[in-house]
Amino acid sequence: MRIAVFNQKGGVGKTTTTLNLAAGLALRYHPIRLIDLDPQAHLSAIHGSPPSDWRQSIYAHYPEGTPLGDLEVDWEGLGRLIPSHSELMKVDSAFGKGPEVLEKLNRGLRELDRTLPRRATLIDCCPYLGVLSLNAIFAADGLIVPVSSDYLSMRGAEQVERTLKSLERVLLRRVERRYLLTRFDRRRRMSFDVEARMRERFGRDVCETTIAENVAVAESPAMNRDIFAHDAKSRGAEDYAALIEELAATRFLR
Amino acid sequence: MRIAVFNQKGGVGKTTTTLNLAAGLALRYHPIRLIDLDPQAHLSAIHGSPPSDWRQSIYAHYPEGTPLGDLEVDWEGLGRLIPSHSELMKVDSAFGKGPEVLEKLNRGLRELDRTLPRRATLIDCCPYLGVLSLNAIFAADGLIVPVSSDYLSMRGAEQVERTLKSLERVLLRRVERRYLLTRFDRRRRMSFDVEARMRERFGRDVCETTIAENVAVAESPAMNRDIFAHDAKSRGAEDYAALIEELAATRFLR
Ligand SMILES: Nc1ncnc2c1ncn2[C@@H]1O[C@H](COP(=O)(O)OP(=O)(O)OP(=O)(O)O)[C@@H](O)[C@H]1O
Ligand SMILES: Nc1ncnc2c1ncn2[C@@H]1O[C@H](COP(=O)(O)OP(=O)(O)OP(=O)(O)O)[C@@H](O)[C@H]1O
Ligand SMILES: [Mg+2]
Ligand SMILES: [Mg+2]
Repeated sequence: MRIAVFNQKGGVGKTTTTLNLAAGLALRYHPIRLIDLDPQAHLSAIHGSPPSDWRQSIYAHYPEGTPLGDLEVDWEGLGRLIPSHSELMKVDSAFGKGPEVLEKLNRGLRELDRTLPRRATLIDCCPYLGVLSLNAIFAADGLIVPVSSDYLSMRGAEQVERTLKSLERVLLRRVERRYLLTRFDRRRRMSFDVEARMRERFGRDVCETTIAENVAVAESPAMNRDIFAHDAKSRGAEDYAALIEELAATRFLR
Repeated sequence: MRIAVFNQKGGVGKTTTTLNLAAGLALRYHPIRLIDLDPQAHLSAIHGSPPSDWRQSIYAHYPEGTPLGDLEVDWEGLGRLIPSHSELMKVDSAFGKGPEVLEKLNRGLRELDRTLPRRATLIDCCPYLGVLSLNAIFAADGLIVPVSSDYLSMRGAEQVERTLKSLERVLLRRVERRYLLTRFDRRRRMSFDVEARMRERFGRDVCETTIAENVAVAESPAMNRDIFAHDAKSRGAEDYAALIEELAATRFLR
């Protein structure tokens, strides 16, 4: 199963959700395959040092066709990561928008699925709807769309929905998605207001689970840890665990 | 004076800072010229409805060379806005990175400065270092780099610094910048930790003023208002007013 964590709005918790969703899934099921598809490489930085050589990053798959299996590094407790590198910026510009480049990650993952046991794959996207994010969406069986519980982010969700609807007309299939309310601050009326509007607008596509604003979640990257390793008793760990239960129970996870 | 509000990290408060810096400057000095250079058009949405026709947006300046003066709309209390449109995405792909496209906004503003009284210009950037943001940086006399007071954002600041240093080698001039700590939550040790590290790393390039995490700041967009119009007594209004004092006193504003 391949999940792309996407939202073109910035700072809504894509990287945070990729990290913690992977960690929770690994604790419960099996090691996860992570792909950092953001040239800013924040997920890779949480793992440890991102590679200084682009040939050891996901970028190598694009000009050179390096098999994805050759690019994976171990991530203790989570599974494996294909790290990013700033060179990945070039995919958006150099490779244009010819249709085959949009399928490159999909083909690479199909190859990987043949040679390695099928693992759940999580793809962290950058806040930009370009060739990279389209690669992720085309390769994915489902999308998680984090939406921070504020008004500017809610507007971003509307833009995502429009984008996905037009992609569906091109792909001729439904793009499975779940909107996930993040950074939910129960002291703020705004959080509840945004939640009510999101549920009214997107119905069952909005996760029941919301991820609370929780300082432990923001601190864990500095320790190079996911929320479960950093503070398993925290509200953030509870919420990401509940999210996994819900995604399993509602058959989003397959 | 032209100020680009830039950080390729998402959700750090670029749009919020562009809005409130402009409002505060307008209250204190004179009407401001705002340019929304983000295809997601959040600043334009706060103003009111972004144009449905790209010919009435900043995008029209790129393929058609429409004079910037023709594209301005009134923003009561702030000055004027050149709104964005999703079509602006095409600038990053269609126009490649040939050197003249990087100077397009600069040339357009020079033209505007000849015909209209010189106004301070604030440019809201998208979370992506592409042709659009480079247009803003090349056109600007100075940059404000909002950095939210968390670890992932601090890493983003480091990337901005590297980018600016390599641009300086190309532009053969210093790119004046101020790092602005935003979303500062005094209840969190992390905020103080990030501040200490930022000041240690960037010294006087970090604003003394920090913008507090303040729900009024997050609510004002939903009312189509800046923080001063929304809640002039709020901590957010105080902080943005203090920022303007500081920028004036330290000669960043000219
Ligand atoms: N539930 C939460 N509680 C507290 N802080 C959070 C939470 N979720 C995310 N954050 C913090 O919010 C900031 C933005 O999150 P993150 O970087 O994961 O978003 P993003 O969508 O990946 O951003 P970008 O668009 O730049 O890739 C980070 O500093 C992160 O630590
Ligand atoms: N001082 C603050 N207090 C509370 N909320 C804030 C503050 N500053 C910004 N926010 C909120 O944080 C969110 C992100 O801010 P904003 O959209 O301005 O960032 P951005 O850098 O422009 O994002 P993007 O990278 O997507 O363009 C918004 O919902 C905004 O209302
Ligand atoms: Mg991210
Ligand atoms: Mg913005």
